[in-house]
Amino acid sequence: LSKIIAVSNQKGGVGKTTTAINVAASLAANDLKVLLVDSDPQGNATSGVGIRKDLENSSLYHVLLGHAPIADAVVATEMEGLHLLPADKNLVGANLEMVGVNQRETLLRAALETVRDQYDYILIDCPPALDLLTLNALMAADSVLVPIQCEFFALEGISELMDTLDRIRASFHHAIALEGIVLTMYDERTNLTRQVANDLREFFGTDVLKTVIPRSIKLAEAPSFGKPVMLYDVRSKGAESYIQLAKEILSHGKQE
Amino acid sequence: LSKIIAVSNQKGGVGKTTTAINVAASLAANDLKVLLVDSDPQGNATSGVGIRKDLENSSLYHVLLGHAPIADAVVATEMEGLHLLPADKNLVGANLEMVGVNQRETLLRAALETVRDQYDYILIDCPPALDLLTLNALMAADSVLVPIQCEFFALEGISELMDTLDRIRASFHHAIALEGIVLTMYDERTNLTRQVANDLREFFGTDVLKTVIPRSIKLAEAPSFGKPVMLYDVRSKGAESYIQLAKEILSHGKQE
Ligand SMILES: Nc1ncnc2c1ncn2[C@@H]1O[C@H](COP(=O)(O)OP(=O)(O)OP(=O)(O)O)[C@@H](O)[C@H]1O
Ligand SMILES: Nc1ncnc2c1ncn2[C@@H]1O[C@H](COP(=O)(O)OP(=O)(O)OP(=O)(O)O)[C@@H](O)[C@H]1O
Ligand SMILES: [Mg+2]
Ligand SMILES: [Mg+2]
Repeated sequence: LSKIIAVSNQKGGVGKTTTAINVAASLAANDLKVLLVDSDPQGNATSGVGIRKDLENSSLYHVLLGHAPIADAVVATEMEGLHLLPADKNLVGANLEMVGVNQRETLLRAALETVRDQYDYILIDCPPALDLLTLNALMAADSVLVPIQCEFFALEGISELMDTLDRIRASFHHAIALEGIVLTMYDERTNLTRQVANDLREFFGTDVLKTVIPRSIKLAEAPSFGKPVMLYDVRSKGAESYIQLAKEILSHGKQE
Repeated sequence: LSKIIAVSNQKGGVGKTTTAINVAASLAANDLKVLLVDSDPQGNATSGVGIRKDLENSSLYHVLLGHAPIADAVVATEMEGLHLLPADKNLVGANLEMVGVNQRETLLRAALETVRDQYDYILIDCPPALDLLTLNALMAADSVLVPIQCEFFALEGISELMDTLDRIRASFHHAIALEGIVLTMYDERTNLTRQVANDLREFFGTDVLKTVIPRSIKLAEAPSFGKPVMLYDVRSKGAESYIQLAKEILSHGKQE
């Protein structure tokens, strides 16, 4: 059975897409079958793995609104074992268009059910919001991986996200687990980073994953070549840290 | 008459809030009356100027949905001449709640009309999305200031934002101008930054503002003290660059 992990944080620019792409690629490098779902209208996960956003093809938008079966939208990527369910511009309208649809919060779960047995892991990259697209991802997922930058504004939003998870468990009766909080763009030279990291470890304990992702320019360069960092520069600190993070996630196993 | 400037970019973490707070504070330091509007449910602009988000008080949410007049929600800040229309958690639901309201895209414009004559400048901090909250800000604004990080994913989203502005001009007959594109977190040591900056200047010409905001840790530290950077460390590169940016915006004048 596959494990579905949503990568979510409503704070913008904390490394959600970078984490979703590179954890997905690192899992695939372990001879696993992985599907990366891009549920962000910006489509960064789509271009970050080298897929051109093409309005001729089906995308997550068409799958959510029932215009195409998921099998028509999924594409292979340059990375062996890594498939993508791409986003395109249409997704901008999805939040409003889903408002009137029956069972609007489980549209993604229903779509993924039909392909779940073909993959070991499914990772969902979320937009920087607590909107219907993110709610769909959280309702489809077994667990949520929360990337966070060690800065003040990012710290502020984390309790809001935890409240949202509690509301999902209580009102939608969906037992979503916390896969973990991962510290990203970690710059050990600054006091701010160390202080915020301390605060997070004090508050969340072992929910803060051991693997820390350092700030590494290779991680910011790789998407402009449409490659996960391990295909761009496998010896970089960025690549090594995501390989390590994937190992830590694998060690959690699939059952909660 | 006051000038209303929206600070918007659907890409997350590019420095929208940091720019909105520090341009607003720098304008206020020029003996001008400035209102900062926090239209992001995260409420970072609110806490970034030291205002506690308190569910007892009125906020932008109550103003948009007609539960309170704007005068009840606006508060003074520690900075002389700088007022704030705060956000609170309720704002998370505003996008869905506004869907059914008449003239949903001009609710903010209507509210700001009633206080516009009390301020020289009104700055609106937008969430990282092209949603109804952002549409309200763009429909209320005379111009839009677009912060952008010089990285690949940020570059990708800029054409989407420009398309949105064209759609607003065409279908809502609202002549929103581009105040400018401001390069933020600029790190001149990396090739990626210089390459993306070149691409932007080639494509957008003089719409890319002369003032560039460098990466400066003081800008990331100031919000944890609830202060604009000029109250936290006025001699820092961060403070100086925003004082310079405010001067450049003042030189544009109020008429397009
Ligand atoms: N560890 C890192 N070191 C250096 N740069 C990084 C790192 N992680 C991410 N980046 C860069 O920082 C920027 C923000 O990261 P990313 O786009 O992955 O965040 P996000 O949370 O997905 O943003 P959004 O909220 O817009 O979806 C990108 O330009 C990315 O290339
Ligand atoms: N020039 C700078 N130098 C260093 N750090 C900065 C700079 N500008 C912003 N930051 C920090 O980078 C992070 C992102 O900035 P900010 O929150 O202002 O972006 P944003 O676009 O408003 O994000 P969101 O999309 O979540 O609203 C914050 O932690 C902020 O303190
Ligand atoms: Mg992203
Ligand atoms: Mg912000």
